[in-house]
Order: sequence, then C-alpha cells, then structure tokens
Amino acid sequence: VTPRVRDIMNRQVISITEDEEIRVAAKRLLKDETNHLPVLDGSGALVGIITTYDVSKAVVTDGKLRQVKDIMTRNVIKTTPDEPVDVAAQKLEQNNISALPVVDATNRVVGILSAIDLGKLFGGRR
Amino acid sequence: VTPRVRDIMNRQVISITEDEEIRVAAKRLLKDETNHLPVLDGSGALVGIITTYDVSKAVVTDGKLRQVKDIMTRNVIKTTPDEPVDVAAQKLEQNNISALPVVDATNRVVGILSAIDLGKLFGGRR
Ligand SMILES: C[S@@+](CC[C@H](N)C(=O)[O-])C[C@H]1O[C@@H](n2cnc3c(N)ncnc32)[C@H](O)[C@@H]1O
Ligand SMILES: C[S@@+](CC[C@H](N)C(=O)[O-])C[C@H]1O[C@@H](n2cnc3c(N)ncnc32)[C@H](O)[C@@H]1O
Repeated sequence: VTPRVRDIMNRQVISITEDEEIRVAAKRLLKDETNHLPVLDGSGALVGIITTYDVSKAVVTDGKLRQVKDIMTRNVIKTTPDEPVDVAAQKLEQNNISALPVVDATNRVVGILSAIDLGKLFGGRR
Repeated sequence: VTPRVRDIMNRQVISITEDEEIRVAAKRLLKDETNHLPVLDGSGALVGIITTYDVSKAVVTDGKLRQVKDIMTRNVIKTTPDEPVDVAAQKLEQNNISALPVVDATNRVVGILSAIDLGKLFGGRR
C-alpha cells in the first residue's frame, strides 16, 4: 500500500503573519528547530512561506528588509493529507524545496511535510 | 537492490572555510540555492557544517557573530557513497538535519546528500 502524506507529516504547525519583523521569524525558527514557517493571514488562510533561506537574505542586505512580507514566497507549493508520499517527494525534489505545507479542503494548514520526514519511510532498520 | 548514497547524492560541493565572514557564507548559500555548506580547513579536510539555520542566528544576535567559526556545527554527521540510502535517511530524521556531507575513505568531501534528494528514489511516477 502506498503511504500517504498523513502517515509521515508533522501535525504541529508553528506559523507567522506577514507583518511580523524578520527578527521575530528568525527567533521562532531557531526556537522550534525548523527551517520553515507557513505565513497565515488574520483569518488563518495560507498566504506564503518563509524559511531560514529567506532570512539569510536579511544578512546580505544589511537591514533594508524588515518584515516577513519583504522576504516570504507567496506562491506556495502545497500538499494534502491524502497525497501519496512519492508524489509529494517529487514536488520537493523538482522544486528544490525542503517542506510542503499540508492543507485541508478549505486551504487550512493542518500540518507540514518536511523532506526530513521522508526518513520515516525507511523504518527501524538499525 | 538497495540504492546507495552514490546513486542520489549531489557531486557538486560548494564549501567554505571557517574564517570567512558570515555575510560571505550567506551570499554563497543564496547564490547556490542551498541550505548547507561543508566547512573545510586549509588542506581540504571537513571541520564543520554551516546552514541557513545557523546564519539565522546572526539575525537574532545583531552583528555580535562575525565569522563562520562563530556559528558552525563542528561535530558533523556524515555519510559515505556506499552507505545504503535507508540508513542515511534515518540519520537525517533521527537528528532533525537536512543534509549529510558524503566523505571518502580519507575524509575528503566528495558530495552532499540532502533530504530533498530522497525524492529521486520515487522515480517518474507522474
Ligand atoms: C528554492 S529553495 C532553495 C534552498 C534550499 N534548497 C531549500 O530547500 O530551502 C529556497 C526558496 O524556496 C522557497 N520555498 C520553500 N518551501 C516552499 C514551498 N513549499 N513553496 C514555495 N516556495 C517554497 C523559500 O521561500 C525560499 O525562497
Ligand atoms: C538541528 S537542525 C534544525 C533545523 C532544521 N531541521 C534543519 O534541518 O536544518 C539545525 C542545526 O543542525 C546542524 N546541522 C545540519 N546538518 C548537519 C550535519 N550533517 N551534521 C551535524 N550538524 C548538522 C546545523 O549546523 C544547525 O546548527
């Protein structure tokens, strides 16, 4: 049976809003030991994604960039709980990205699938 | 047949030395569209790894951190070309990291295996 995204995704989602400072995003990424934060609007809909890669832009541009909306990606590549894992894995590889927000039928973020989670498919071979 | 790291690893390795400025590391990460840079010493041996996650620390600490050695991780989790992919994938997942430098028998970096590369295992299912 093909595993689905729901079998390996991370259901705890830490997010941020687009008007927050980049510094706040950096602190949240570091505290949660992750590289990705979905960006939600006031009503909880997904409007973008920000990663440590984007935060690195703030280091190169010397403080000209101030808020999440200045560096986030708006056109988000997503997945759903039912999507077969191999399809989701190919989305990551073909776009050179390392996480997909998992959304339900109403575009609410219900989890996040990181490329790291693909390691769960290989069981306890130890 | 179990695929090996050599079957999916990236053989082009962009690296950095530990005395470079963090700004230089950030520029190199962005230009190469990657989150990881192995840190090599003057003779080409692996002495650490720096990622966009580490660079984000520079955003939170306001310029007190200046060089790669101030933020890099020295105890690097590695892999080899012969390692079975499932063993490498579990190293990523169990340590919550998204890349493993690939080293040969003399500890020379010959490639890098990113969690994103695991997507190559799932073929052209489209
Ligand atoms: C193209 S990747 C390259 C760096 C690295 N390979 C990585 O995985 O982050 C970096 C860019 O991808 C964007 N990104 C990350 N996840 C994304 C997703 N699910 N959908 C759209 N863009 C995404 C980030 O906002 C960032 O600007
Ligand atoms: C623990 S991860 C957490 C963030 C995120 N999950 C990720 O994959 O980067 C971040 C830390 O892991 C370290 N790191 C990344 N790859 C590593 C590796 N192959 N060996 C040792 N440390 C590594 C980085 O230097 C960084 O300080």
